[in-house]
Formats: sequence, C-alpha cells, structure tokens
Amino acid sequence: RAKTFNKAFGAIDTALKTIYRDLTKSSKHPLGGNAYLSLDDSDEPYLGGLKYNAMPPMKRFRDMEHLSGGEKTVAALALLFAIHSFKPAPFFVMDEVDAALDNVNVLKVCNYIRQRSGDFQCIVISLKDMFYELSESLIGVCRDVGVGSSKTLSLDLTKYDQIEPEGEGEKR
Amino acid sequence: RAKTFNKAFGAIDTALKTIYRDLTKSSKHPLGGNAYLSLDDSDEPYLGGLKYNAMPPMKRFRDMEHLSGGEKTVAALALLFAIHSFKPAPFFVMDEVDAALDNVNVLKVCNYIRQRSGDFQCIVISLKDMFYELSESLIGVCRDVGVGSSKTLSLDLTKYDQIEPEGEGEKR
Amino acid sequence: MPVKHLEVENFKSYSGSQTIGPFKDFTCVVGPNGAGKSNLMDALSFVLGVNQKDLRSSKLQELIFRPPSQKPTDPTKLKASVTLVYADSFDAGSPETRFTREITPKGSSEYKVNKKKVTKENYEAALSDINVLVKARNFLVFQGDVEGIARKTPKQLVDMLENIS
Amino acid sequence: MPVKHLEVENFKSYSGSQTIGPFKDFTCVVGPNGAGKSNLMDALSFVLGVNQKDLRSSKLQELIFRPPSQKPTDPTKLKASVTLVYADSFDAGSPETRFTREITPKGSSEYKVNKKKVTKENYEAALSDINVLVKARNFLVFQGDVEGIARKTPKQLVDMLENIS
Ligand SMILES: Nc1ncnc2c1ncn2[C@@H]1O[C@H](COP(=O)(O)OP(=O)(O)OP(=O)(O)O)[C@@H](O)[C@H]1O
Ligand SMILES: Nc1ncnc2c1ncn2[C@@H]1O[C@H](COP(=O)(O)OP(=O)(O)OP(=O)(O)O)[C@@H](O)[C@H]1O
Ligand SMILES: [Mg+2]
Ligand SMILES: [Mg+2]
Repeated sequence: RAKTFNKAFGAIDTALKTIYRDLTKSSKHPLGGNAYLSLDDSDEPYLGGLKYNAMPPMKRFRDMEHLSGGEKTVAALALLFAIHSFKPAPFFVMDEVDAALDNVNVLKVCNYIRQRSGDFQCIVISLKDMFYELSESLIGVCRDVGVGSSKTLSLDLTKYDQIEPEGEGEKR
Repeated sequence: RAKTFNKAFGAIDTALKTIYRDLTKSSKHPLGGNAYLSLDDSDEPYLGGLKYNAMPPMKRFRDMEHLSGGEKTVAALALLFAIHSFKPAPFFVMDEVDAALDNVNVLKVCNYIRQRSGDFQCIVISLKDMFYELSESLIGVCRDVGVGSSKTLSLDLTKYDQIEPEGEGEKR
Repeated sequence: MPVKHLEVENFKSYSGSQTIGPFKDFTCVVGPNGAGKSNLMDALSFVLGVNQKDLRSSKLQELIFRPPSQKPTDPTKLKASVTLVYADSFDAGSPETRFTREITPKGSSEYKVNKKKVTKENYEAALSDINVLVKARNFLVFQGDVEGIARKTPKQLVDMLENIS
Repeated sequence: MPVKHLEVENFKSYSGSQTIGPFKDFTCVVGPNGAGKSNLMDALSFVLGVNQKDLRSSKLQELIFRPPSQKPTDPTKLKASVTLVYADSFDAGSPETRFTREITPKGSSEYKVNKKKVTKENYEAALSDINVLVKARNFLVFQGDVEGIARKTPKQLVDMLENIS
C-alpha cells in the first residue's frame, strides 16, 4: 500500500513542478513559479497528511490561503492536470474554471489545453470569449422559452480559416 | 423584539420585489422575475427560519439550490441591495461579484449601481471590461516586482468625454 | 476521441429527446446564465455513474424534466435517460460503444451497454476498461469547485491520492 | 462621498506608506491576479474594525508587510496602519474625519479618530454615527462570498436580519 502510494506521489509531484512552471511562465518571469507536494510521514503516507505548496514567480513562500483568488485557481488547475497525467482519463470536463482568472492567465490555461488536446479530449464550459476563440468546436446552449426547455446548437470551428465563427451552425 | 424584526422584514421584502424585478427585466421579459422572503413563524420570527425564494422570468418555482450559478448571484445581489436600502451604509464594497455573470447580467448590475450612485458610494473590484467602462474613476493596482510591493494609480474617468480612458493617470 | 455525442431524454432542463454534439478534441460550451450548460455536464456525469447528490439534486426524480407550468404530471410516465456514444478513436468508422443510464418510473437507475441491460458493477467495470474511474473523478471539475481544490486539507489530499493510485 | 482616500502603511502587500485614491461615487479597482486588489479591500475592512480572521489571516502580525526576501526583520520594528479619510459630502471643503487603526509591535490594535487615541468602543461608536455598523457588515462582499448569500440557511437569514434591525 505504501509502495503504490509513493509511486503515485512521486509521479504527480514531478509532473506538478513542470505544469505549474509552464502555467506561470511569462516573458517577465521566464522561469515561472514553483509548486511541490510534501508528506508529513513518508513511511506510512496514508496515516499522515499531504501539503500542497505553490509559489507564484518572485513571491516568497506563503501558505496557500494567503494566495489571491486567481493564484489559487492556477495552483488548483496545475494539481488537477498533474493528477490527470498520472492516471489519464480519456476526457476532462471543466465548468467555468476561469471565473477568477485575469485575461493573461485565461490565455495561459487555454494554450496549455490546446497543446495537450492530442493526449486527452477537453470539454470546457466558459463565459469568456477567449475560450471560444481557441477551441475547435462550440456547443451553444439556449433556452426555448415556449417549451421551457434547453436546446443546443453545434458549430465546428475547424471549418473556418480565421477565428471569427460567423457561419451557420448545425441546428439540432 | 418581534416588532423591530417585522418592520425590517416588511421593508426588505418590499424592496427585494422591486430590485429583483429591475435586475431581471429585459426586452424579452418586461415583467422580470419574482423574489420574496417567507417566515416559518410570524409571531416570534427570530425563533423560526426565513426562506428566500427567487424565480427568474418564465421559470417555475424551484428551490434556491436548483438555480444556476449566475441566477444565484443575481438573487444574492438583489437581497444585498434590498437589505442595504433598509439600513443604508454610506458605501458598498464588492470584490469580483460578477465572476459567474454573463455579459447581459453584468450590464444590468452595472446600470443598477450607476443609477444608485447618488444614494451611496460604490467601490467594485472586477476583472471584466464592462465595469471599468461604466465607472466614474479607476484605481489600477500593479505589483512592483523590485520591492515586492503593490502600487496604485488612479484615473478620473469623468474628465474624458467618451468611454476610452487613454489619458495619463495620476501617479502615486 | 472519446465522447462523440450525448443523447438525452427528459434530463433536467432538456425536454424530449435531444442529441448534443458532436464533441471534438477541444470543445467549448457557451450560452447565457440559466440556459442549461451545467445541466449538460450533469448529464455527462450522470451517465458515468455519478451520484445525484453531486448533481445538485437530493433525489433521482429531481433529475427528470419538469415543465414551467405547474400542471402535475402522472408520476408513472416520468422517465429520463442519458446515452453516451463513445469511440475509441476519432478515425471515422472506429467502433462505438453506447453507455446508457435511465431513471425508471419507480425512481431507480437502470444501466445498459450497447442497448443490453447490465448490472451497476458490470457497467462500472466497462467504464474502468476505458480508464474512466468515477470514484476518483479527477477529470470532472464542477462549477465553483476549482478553488476548493487548492484549499483541501492535508488529509483530504491524501485521500485524493489514495483514490487515484 | 464618504470614502475620499486611504493612507496605508506596511499593510499586507503594500510596503512603506502609500495613499490610495481618490475614490469617487462609482470607483472600479482593476489589475492582474495577485496584484493586491483584495488586499486593498482588506485595508478598508481592517480600518473599519473587521477581525483579521475575515481578512484571510489568523494573527494580526500576518497583516504586516513582509518583503519577498527571506531576511527576518526585527519584530519590534514591525508595525502597520491604515487611515480612512472620510468626508460627509463630496462638496470640496466639507469637514473630514480621519479614522486610523494601527497594529503595534506587541501585536495588538490601536484606534485613533482625527489623530487622537480612543478606545475600541468609542471608535465603533464614531463609526456607527456615520451609519457604518461593522457587526452587520451588509455593505462588504468579500471575494467568493456572493453566491453563498443565496445559499444561506433559514436560520442564518434570520440572524442576518436580526443584526440589521
Ligand atoms: N428537472 C428540471 N426540469 C426543468 N428545469 C430544470 C430542472 N432542473 C434544473 N432546471 C433548470 O435549469 C436551470 C439551470 O441550468 P444550469 O445550471 O445548467 O445553467 P447554466 O447554463 O450553467 O448557467 P450559469 O452560466 O449561470 O452557470 C435552472 O434555471 C433550473 O430551473
Ligand atoms: N503580509 C503580506 N506581506 C506581503 N505580501 C502579502 C502579505 N499578505 C498577502 N500578501 C500577498 O498578496 C497577494 C494577494 O493579493 P490579493 O489577494 O490582493 O490579489 P488580487 O489582486 O485580489 O488578485 P485576484 O485577482 O487573483 O483576486 C499574494 O500573492 C500574497 O503573497
Ligand atoms: Mg453553470
Ligand atoms: Mg482578489
């Protein structure tokens, strides 16, 4: 039991370092930030606790609750992607994970997902324009007030050259 | 004790109806939605509970937890404004309350605040462009990496005719 | 890619039978507040076996479509279902598997794989064959949950890792 | 209008002494993630007497600026303060009141009104004269709290109303 746990811990901790660095890198901070997991009790890990530490670029070590809303969201996404890389489910569904992110961070998360879309399928619910501009296809949801029911419309963006999806959707 | 409670309850419930209607009105639904408070025990109200019910336009009565994220945010803001109208503090501070709102709802909330800015002062923290375009002044916060400190810059938008604030800010 | 499309019938705010999709490698779901975007994610989570408590409902019946008018419908007619059409790869013509979960008028769940009724255990076994471990749920991030992941206590983080390993 | 500007000294991510403002009838605070927007709201909440537990800190000392380098600073030098410059109306020349709250090197709070030291009770009385009831706090909505207001239980809603009436 300790062996399987430590194998998961090692793999996820290594993946986390790279992913958090990639998500926090910028031209101003080419090295990005630093994130790692630490165990209270490494002999019998399931008896102790696991601490998650994340430090944005050029900031000192601080407890997770002192980070800002956007900084916490980036740290959480990095951990989720790291866990996913260890046990990859074939797809990922995220519901408005970008709510607390500023435009720079939304773009970084979007680019990360696009780069990985060969490895796993990603379905993202978002209210921000950035996500729809970078995705491959759109599912528009609207409410048909007469019947009181939701309806969907889908649009394959790969058919259009430039980003602007002005074309006709396939009605369902 | 019951008398002061009932007075507060009555005033807030009446204000809530109007405010929720104003926040959910649109050209498609000119009548807006319906919100009200109901008491478990009206003789000794502080012993029972108080239920908050909100129904978006053209939707049936449903428990608050069945509403969507954006619908809950609109309902919460309506209650906050209604409580505030009963006991008006001179100012209001809101930190990213628009996170779950779509562009239509952000505009409605913004317009509501602008209309009321004669009655109370409003300080709003937001990541969305809509809020900065409609406010009277901006406080820009940035991080001075050298010192590791936050710095602020303020811009009085009323000096500019059109919305675009291209001018110089007052450096602090 | 895995999720090709969903076929929903009377599920939450989706009345009648509707097909939702196609889904591509990177698909964005958009629409106004209250349109039904999170209900779409609930439909996908439901068909994977997620409990209704995580779908903002206390009983399975609450997941069945109810029209805005207050007319009470005959409870024995109430039924809802979601089918996930799944493909091992995006190449056209690759074999498809259909996973179906239905809410019966009695208020219980029925599971089917390729239209044949199976037990819940066999259904979950078929999902774990395609690497979908519903218990771990590390691939579903519900609305509002993301910041909470960074705030998990050390004990919760250990449990999360135990579920995965 | 009430809040004219804030004078902060070594408060959270604001090092040294800085003036923040002027605030108008409708002011929007903008900036990237982690810049210090919520810390600005914390400064305003702190000077109104809000407990540090609601400002994402367990001890008052955590509210004092700490530079990014790991150099330990002399604890007796650590002090921080926030002053709210308040005007009864926006007409130029209307009288101003200065509310100041300071964290002393011993780690306790000191309160001043117009630069004269007062007790906490008198400070709160002066605030309630201008209709600022910190206990009710119905005019401060912290980041992430808004949806929670719609999810309050019937008992919590009664308490909220009791605080106001
Ligand atoms: N069983 C049901 N029958 C009919 N409508 C339902 C049912 N359950 C929930 N709804 C409706 O679905 C709506 C919520 O949909 P959903 O949460 O998917 O919205 P959303 O698109 O995610 O919105 P947001 O952008 O605000 O998060 C509610 O208005 C609710 O009334
Ligand atoms: N005592 C302190 N000394 C120095 N820096 C601090 C102190 N307390 C908090 N911070 C820093 O302040 C930053 C958070 O600032 P804040 O929460 O105001 O950001 P924000 O602008 O609201 O961001 P977001 O848009 O993501 O919500 C953290 O990165 C934290 O390291
Ligand atoms: Mg939603
Ligand atoms: Mg913030």
